[in-house]
Amino acid sequence: TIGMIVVDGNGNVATGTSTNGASHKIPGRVGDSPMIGAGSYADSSVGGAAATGDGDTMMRFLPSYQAVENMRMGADPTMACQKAIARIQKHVPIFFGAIICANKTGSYGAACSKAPGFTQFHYSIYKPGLSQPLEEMVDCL
Amino acid sequence: QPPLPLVVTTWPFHSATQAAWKALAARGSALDAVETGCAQCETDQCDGSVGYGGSPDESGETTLDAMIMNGNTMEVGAVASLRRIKNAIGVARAVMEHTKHTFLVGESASLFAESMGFVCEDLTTNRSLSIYSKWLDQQCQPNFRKNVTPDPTKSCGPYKPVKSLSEGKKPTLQKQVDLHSHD
Repeated sequence: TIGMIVVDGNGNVATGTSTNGASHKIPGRVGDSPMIGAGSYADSSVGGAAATGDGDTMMRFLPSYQAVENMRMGADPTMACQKAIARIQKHVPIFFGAIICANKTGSYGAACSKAPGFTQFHYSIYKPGLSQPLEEMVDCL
Repeated sequence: QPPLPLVVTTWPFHSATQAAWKALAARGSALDAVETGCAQCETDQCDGSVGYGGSPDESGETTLDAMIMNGNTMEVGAVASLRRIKNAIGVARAVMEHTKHTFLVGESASLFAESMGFVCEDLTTNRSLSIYSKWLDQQCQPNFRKNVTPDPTKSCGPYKPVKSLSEGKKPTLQKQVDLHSHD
């Protein structure tokens, strides 16, 4: 899945996702990406979040909505993402998933859940001062 | 440097991030930038998990899911299990802008998309066909079936339900992790 958060120069926030889902899914199966609050969530009074990973598991926890609410309660974007991932890990200790977060003032972060073969999450950002997209990375929880 | 504007994208999908930034530079809104960026990934078929020609289902078909959300107005448009239409994020935006609904799914979502002028085309490619035929050759492993017969860990369907073999045990959400099959 591509998940994306855009905050424009005036602090207006929009998010979105697009995916072709899980391979070999049962026809009719829908993942987390199009689910509001699971695939992504935006509230310009706070910020936005978007998720990627095992949609069957992640959609049950609405991690993007949770991350925005974490930011609303004062968490910085990285902490907001980490808390959303930790919440899922309480129920599913090992799952494949990652989330990106940004607040309306332009701070951003990410978090991911460690799984066999997946210990770091790479993501892409663009902000003033850069002349091309920059790849950043976080170690998984 | 001022901290805004900002584009953040999952995975190193830099072409999508670049496209979104360009949309902002061209005085597009944040919503325009999200649509443009995600559409770029659909065209590029980013890592095979976005766009046509990837992640075939049990019948070999590629279907698409997408959503878009305006953080100012809380307007949302979303589509799921979209068939025969490549530009899923564009259809999600059309749901937002041309309906009072939020979420359209399946065959009817595709008919809505066609009525809105989106091109109808086959989402299967040689790549998705080869993924599918390889899966069939491996007795349909891995799959998402459980409590069915024949044994889904050993063979393809068609499957019939059987009494849950794990009745009485505490249900667990924990399952095998498959890094190559995700949303």
